[in-house]
Amino acid sequence: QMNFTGDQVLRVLAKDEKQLSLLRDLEGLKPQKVDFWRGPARPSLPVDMRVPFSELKYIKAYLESHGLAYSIMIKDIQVLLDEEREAMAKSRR
Amino acid sequence: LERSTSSFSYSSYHTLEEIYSWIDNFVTEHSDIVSKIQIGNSFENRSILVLKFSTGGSRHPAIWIDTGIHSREWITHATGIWTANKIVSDYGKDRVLTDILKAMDIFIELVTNPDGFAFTHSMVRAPGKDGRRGSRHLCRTWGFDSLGGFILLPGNGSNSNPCSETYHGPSPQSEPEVAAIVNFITAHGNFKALISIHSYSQMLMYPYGRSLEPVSNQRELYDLAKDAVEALYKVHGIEYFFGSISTTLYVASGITVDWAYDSGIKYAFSFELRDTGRYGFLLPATQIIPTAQETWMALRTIMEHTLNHPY
Repeated sequence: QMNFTGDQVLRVLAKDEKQLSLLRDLEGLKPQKVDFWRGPARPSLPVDMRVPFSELKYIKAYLESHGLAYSIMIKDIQVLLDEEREAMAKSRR
Repeated sequence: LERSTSSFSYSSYHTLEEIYSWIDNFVTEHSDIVSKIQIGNSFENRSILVLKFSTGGSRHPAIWIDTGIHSREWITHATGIWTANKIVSDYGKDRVLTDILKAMDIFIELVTNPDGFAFTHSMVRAPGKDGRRGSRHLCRTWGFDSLGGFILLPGNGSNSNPCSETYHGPSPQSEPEVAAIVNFITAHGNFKALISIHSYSQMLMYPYGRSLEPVSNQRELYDLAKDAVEALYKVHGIEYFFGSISTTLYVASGITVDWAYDSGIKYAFSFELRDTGRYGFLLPATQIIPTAQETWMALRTIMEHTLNHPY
């Protein structure tokens, strides 16, 4: 199993179509860089994307340089995955 | 593995093996009303199973519900399992459900993408993009998150980039999991409602996705979606968007409900189940039952309307 320590999920709110298209540009990156949990659909809907720890700095800089507002939806995915795994194991027992 | 459905935890996430074992027990315990049908095999040769709820009779009109076409959306499989159990436990007690089952059959496909679901348990849950082994698709999430568009037709709004959310796929029904459903529904020929359950954007949508133009039954579908969303809201106060796919989410062709509607299934809906706003695909297991409970009320509303408005 892979380890996702430090990977984050960012929630981005695009103001307009132009900002949305900047997010869509990220879709063209290598898939390891950004994984859209909720893709760029329309400005009124949030965009959620998982960013590996190694790419966080680059992606956050990209968002900030284009004036895209974001918040950290999940600070460390591995913590949640561990909790989920533990809950499943407990239920199985 | 669980030996009886009574000890099964509906408030936990489960592996494919556990779910398939539960299906076997469930069918055995409720053989008077539930049966299991294998409608095909997945790309990696896993069984594709459908639960049939029927009180008998031949050529009953039918309702289709599928969960888990996006395999990392575990809340959908969990909701489907709870729903299946709810149907059995409420039959004979809930007048509406009883009336529905006396006149119609309900089919539920709990794990629409078994390969992808197994992958999320054996390898990783969080990442989305991973090519199917031996596949020509290097980016799109064939074995994992998505089967792409349901019918995978190129067209307005769909995309030739396999890394895109709206990738249209190499050819119509190119995936065996999709073809199994299409063949089954087509051969049956008497489905009156189809509900495809996804997560996690809190939406209930109807055709079209491919075009902003309203379908001929737009008013009825709008009103029904509104009623369903209101019934859902009354359970735990969760608000859903509703409307046509193209006006609510995005314009994209080749998706499930468009195909269903164009195939003559008027009551075609796509659900996006709840999100707490924080967890996305990692919705905590404590939210499985609340999610399923509220979803059930919406499903029941759609099924009741289908029963009362034959066509």
